[in-house]
Amino acid sequence: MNLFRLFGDMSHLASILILVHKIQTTRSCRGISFKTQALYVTVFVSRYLDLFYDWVSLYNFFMKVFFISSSCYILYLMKMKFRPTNDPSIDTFRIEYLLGPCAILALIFHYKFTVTEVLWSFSIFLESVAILPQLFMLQRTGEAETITTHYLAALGAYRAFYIPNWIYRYWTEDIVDPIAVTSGIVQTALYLDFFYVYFTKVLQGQKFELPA
Amino acid sequence: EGNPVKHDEL
Repeated sequence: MNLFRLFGDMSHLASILILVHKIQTTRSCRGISFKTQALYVTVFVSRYLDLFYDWVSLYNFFMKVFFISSSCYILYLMKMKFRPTNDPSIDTFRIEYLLGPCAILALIFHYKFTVTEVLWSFSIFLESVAILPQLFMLQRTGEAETITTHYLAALGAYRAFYIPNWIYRYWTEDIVDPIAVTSGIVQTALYLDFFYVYFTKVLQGQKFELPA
Repeated sequence: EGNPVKHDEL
């Protein structure tokens, strides 16, 4: 563990807490893409199967359990508790265009041809693009509640923090994980447009609005 | 059966 990864994980944790807080306090999941949230459940479940056979640390164990359970809880909030506030008609990104290519990529690029390793690769690839339905929705509506933008900023920062972590691990442990690194760079790059508006508008106290 | 790469990150 190093500070970069710790900051990344804390940022990831914060993003989920911000999202749950937003849904609970506004009693609404308006502006949140159900498809993106469902993709995150897929990501966590397919990646953390090693919970059942591989022990890393107590920290690692609890974080994995937290990510799986909190992402399922968010789906519950969106589909059951606050269902009327979820508007599927603006959540129109075709996720089969993400699932298919990620599955193919996972079959080509993996560290070992076993079910769990291929699923692990799949989850890494899928995570890198899972935010697209959400960003697509933001693009369509052209605006977002401030709290939603804080959620997205924390979520984007998480993988960005992992990049210096990978550089650090390369120097100190001589470890390189090419699948995670390339996907992580793609994942972070997808947020660049968002970050630009977030830093120049939201953090200056203005509303998040995309130019018409 | 060990992983070729350590999956110790989240």
